[in-house]
Order: sequence, then structure tokens, then C-alpha cells
Amino acid sequence: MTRILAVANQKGGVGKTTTAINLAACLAELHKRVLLLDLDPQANATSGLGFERIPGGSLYEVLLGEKNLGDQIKPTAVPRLDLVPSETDLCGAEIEVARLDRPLYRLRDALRPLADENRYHFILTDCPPSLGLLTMNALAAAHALFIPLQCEYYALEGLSTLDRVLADIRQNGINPTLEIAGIVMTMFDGRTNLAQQVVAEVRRHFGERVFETVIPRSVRLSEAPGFGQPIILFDPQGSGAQTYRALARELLKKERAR
Amino acid sequence: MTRILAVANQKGGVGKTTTAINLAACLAELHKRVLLLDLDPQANATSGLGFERIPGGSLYEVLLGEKNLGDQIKPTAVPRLDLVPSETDLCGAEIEVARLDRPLYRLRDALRPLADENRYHFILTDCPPSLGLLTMNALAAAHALFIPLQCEYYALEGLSTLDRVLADIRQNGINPTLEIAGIVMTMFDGRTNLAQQVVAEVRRHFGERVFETVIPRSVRLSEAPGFGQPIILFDPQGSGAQTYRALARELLKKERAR
Ligand SMILES: Nc1ncnc2c1ncn2[C@@H]1O[C@H](COP(=O)(O)OP(=O)(O)OP(=O)(O)O)[C@@H](O)[C@H]1O
Ligand SMILES: Nc1ncnc2c1ncn2[C@@H]1O[C@H](COP(=O)(O)OP(=O)(O)OP(=O)(O)O)[C@@H](O)[C@H]1O
Ligand SMILES: [Mg+2]
Ligand SMILES: [Mg+2]
Repeated sequence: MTRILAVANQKGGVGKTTTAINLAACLAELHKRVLLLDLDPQANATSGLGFERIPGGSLYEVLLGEKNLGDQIKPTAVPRLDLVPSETDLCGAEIEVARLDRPLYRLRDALRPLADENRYHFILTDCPPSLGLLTMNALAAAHALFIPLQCEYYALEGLSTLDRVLADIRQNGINPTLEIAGIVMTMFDGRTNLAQQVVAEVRRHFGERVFETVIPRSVRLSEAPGFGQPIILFDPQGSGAQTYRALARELLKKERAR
Repeated sequence: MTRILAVANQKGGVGKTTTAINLAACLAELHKRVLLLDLDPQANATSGLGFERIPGGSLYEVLLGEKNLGDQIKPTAVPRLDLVPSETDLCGAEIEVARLDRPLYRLRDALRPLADENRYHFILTDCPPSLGLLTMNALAAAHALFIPLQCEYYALEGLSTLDRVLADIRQNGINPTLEIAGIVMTMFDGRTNLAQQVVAEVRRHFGERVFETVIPRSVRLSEAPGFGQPIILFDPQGSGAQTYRALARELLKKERAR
């Protein structure tokens, strides 16, 4: 059964793309077949995996119902990891999709054949920093929401908004079974009180839903995208690769226990 | 003559809010009268200055033409600095404004009486991390675009998109005289090669338009919002306050030389 995860948080710069790329790569390393969807017009997951934006190659025409999702899939440098890249046109998707029939379910409908084929163990969606129609499509299509959270005050503040939106999506029937796959703390700098306070606060409110694995601030993680590589190729033995591997193992454990 | 600056960058987490709050406070400290508009539904500039979200207190009804901007203005703890706070409803503004007449000029029209009164030397707009209708309203209303840029690869990548959008706004007549007030490098960590490379690259491409002042990574800057204070009140003698003061002085110098 293909498990669809939306990597989302409306707060900007919290590590969504870094987590989507590196979690996907580490799951592939653990012999899972993974598809990463770049749903952000910024196309960071696309360049972070070494791809250029390809006009006509994104989810844009898929959301408009003019192309099949399967035709947009590209293999990456990581075995068992495929990507649907983004493109600039995706910027216009929100306004165009709003005018169509079933605007919230365009991605869900497009993913259905792929999910039924069980071609992938996981499909991950990298979302833009907003709660607009692109992110809402990802939340409507997903089984669970994977929340990267920076160890900072503004990120903590945004979590209550995200929690409310999630409850709303369940209650108003957009996606009644949408769960939280987990919250992963990112860019943790143990030397600052602020980071420790934020982690303690999040664990107090969200308990089990917070991954044990905490991603440290590591300059290698921010250098890797410049070389178009996930961290397991760019710096395979470093702390970034080790902690994202631990995160992937912890996710698989949680999924088995479901 | 009131100078209107949009603090914008579609890349998330680059320091837009931190720069909008602290530059505004430092300009007020230099005896300029400043109004800060929180145009981001996340309302970070609102909480960063110690305010709660106030239902009905934001730019939401102003953009819909149902309220005057002047009625939403609140004084802050900093003399000569006023704020128009954000609220959750602002989330829905983009879809609603899209249906109205002159969707791109709602903010510009609302600001005109205030700008004509010359009540403020500067009006700064904190924008959300996207190029949707809220940010476009800010760009259509502004005299100049103030771009905070994190010293990271993805942020650098996003700059070319922003530059293209700016050229587009000028050429297609939305705002033919929109300039770049400047690019300020943020969260600079001199110990990493990446930060130095990004700064060098940006200076090479954008030359004079990049401020000399570089904002260092400083934990005090990320702690201040938790206390609802700008850095000049939270840690007045620290590196964060000193560099934002230098940025304010450099901006005033550039403005005088215009
Ligand atoms: N653990 C980490 N250590 C150091 N740098 C990191 C880490 N995680 C992410 N970064 C860097 O921080 C910046 C923000 O991360 P990223 O772009 O992944 O966030 P995002 O949530 O996807 O941003 P956006 O909201 O714009 O989509 C990037 O420049 C990235 O390289
Ligand atoms: N110079 C700095 N040193 C350390 N931390 C900083 C600095 N500038 C900003 N921060 C912190 O980095 C995070 C991102 O900054 P901020 O929220 O201002 O960016 P933004 O561009 O407004 O984000 P968004 O795209 O979500 O609106 C915040 O938690 C902030 O406190
Ligand atoms: Mg991203
Ligand atoms: Mg902000």
C-alpha cells in the first residue's frame, strides 16, 4: 500500500525541502521505492536533486488535467528515488486550479492510478511556504502530514495554525483520515537556550508525535543543494546523513506500528 | 514625501520579518516616523512587536474596501513606530481580492490618502513568502523593493526569479518606476565558506544595490520575537541592534543620494 506523505509547514525556511529530499533519499537507501513530488514553484527540491526546471515537465498540466502524472516522472541519481520536478508555470497554478471543478482534489485524483499500482512504497510532496491551493491539494491527497519545524520562536507560533488547519481538513470532510506522521525538529543548535526551550515546548504539546531524531544545524546540509545532491551522496558519513538515516528508520518503525 | 518600501522575497525564512521590524524600529530611533504594515497571514511582524492578532484589525477589510487603512493603525512600544497588525482572515484575502476590481491596486489605493498627508517618512510592508496577490499588492504600491537575502544556496537561486518578476512589473505597467532599494545579506556566519561565497556572488551580480551592512547570525535576534520586542529594546548594545542601526543609516544615506 503506497503511503502518501505531505511535507508541509506554512512557515518559511523551516527545512521542508531539505527534509523532503533527504528523507526520500534515505528511505530509498533502505530499499523503499520513493517518489518525490516538487509542488513548490521555487523548484528547490528539483535543483536540490540536480535537475533544471523543465517547461511542461511539472505537476502544472497534471493539476489542470492535461497530462498524466506518470509521464512526468524522472529517475534520480539515487537508486529507487524518482522525482516529478517543478517549473515556473506552477506559480500560476493556484489561480487556474481555483477556477476548475474539484479544485482541492486535482492532485488526489491524479495520484490515484499510481497509488493503486503500488509502484512506490512512499510518495512525498514538498510544499511551498503557504496554505494556498497547492499545499491544500497535497493535504487532501496525503495519508499523513510530515511537519519539519525549525527550533525558533516564529516556527513554534505557526504550529498552532497548522494544527487548526489540520483539524479543519478532517472535520469538513476534505480528508477525514489525515493524520500527523510526525514533527521533526530541524536546524537544532544545542548551544542556544532558545532551541532547547522550543524542543521542550513542542514535546510537551505534541508528545509521541514528535520524532526522537532531531536534525542538527549542519553546514554540509546547506552546501549539498549547490551540488544537486542529497546528503547521503554529498557527505555520506557526516551528521546530516546520519540523522536523516535515523529519521528514515524511525519513520519506518512508526509506520510498522500503525 | 512618504517613501513606501516592500520588504519581500518569495523564498521562505530569509529574514523578511526580522528585517522589517528592526529596520523600522531603527529608522524610528533616528527620528523618522515609520508605519509597518503586516501583510503576512502568519502575523509574525504583529507578534514580534508584542501584539496579538486582532479580528477585524488587519489590512483584510482595507483590501476589500470596507475599512480605511488609517483606522487600523496602532502605536507600538517604540516612539514614532506605528503598526497595522495582521489577522488570520488575511489568509482568505488572496482569493477574495482576485474577484474584485483592480485586484493588484487595492493596497496602493488604500495608501494614497496616507501618503499624501505625509504623516510618515517611511511605510514598510512585511510580505509573506510567496508572489501571490498580497505580495503583488505590496509591489504595486511600493516606491522600492527591499530584499533580505539569506547567505544560502536556495536563497541565491530565488533571487533570479525575484529579479525577473520585478522587471515584469515595470514593463507591463503595474508599477513602472519600482526600484530596488537594496539587497541586505542576512544570517551571515563568517565561519562558513558557503556564506562568503554567496555574499561574493551577490555583490558580483548586483554591485551597488547590495548594502555594505551585513546582518550576522545572532541568537538574540531570534530570541527577541518571543518577548514581543525589536532588537533595540531587547538587546540594545548587541551585534543585532548595532548592525540594524548601521543598515538604517546606510538606507537613509542611499535615499538622500537618490
Ligand atoms: N539542518 C540544517 N542545517 C543547516 N542548514 C539547513 C538545515 N536544514 C536546512 N538548511 C538550510 O536552511 C535553508 C532553509 O531550508 P529549506 O529551504 O529546506 O526550508 P523550506 O522550509 O523548504 O523553505 P521554503 O519555506 O522556502 O520552502 C536552506 O538554505 C537550507 O539549505
Ligand atoms: N540575523 C539573524 N540571526 C539569527 N536568527 C535570525 C536572524 N534573522 C532572522 N532570524 C531567525 O530566523 C528565522 C527566519 O527569519 P524571519 O521569520 O524573519 O524570516 P522571513 O523571511 O520573514 O520568514 P517567512 O518567509 O516565513 O516570512 C526566524 O526564526 C528568525 O527569528
Ligand atoms: Mg522549500
Ligand atoms: Mg516573515
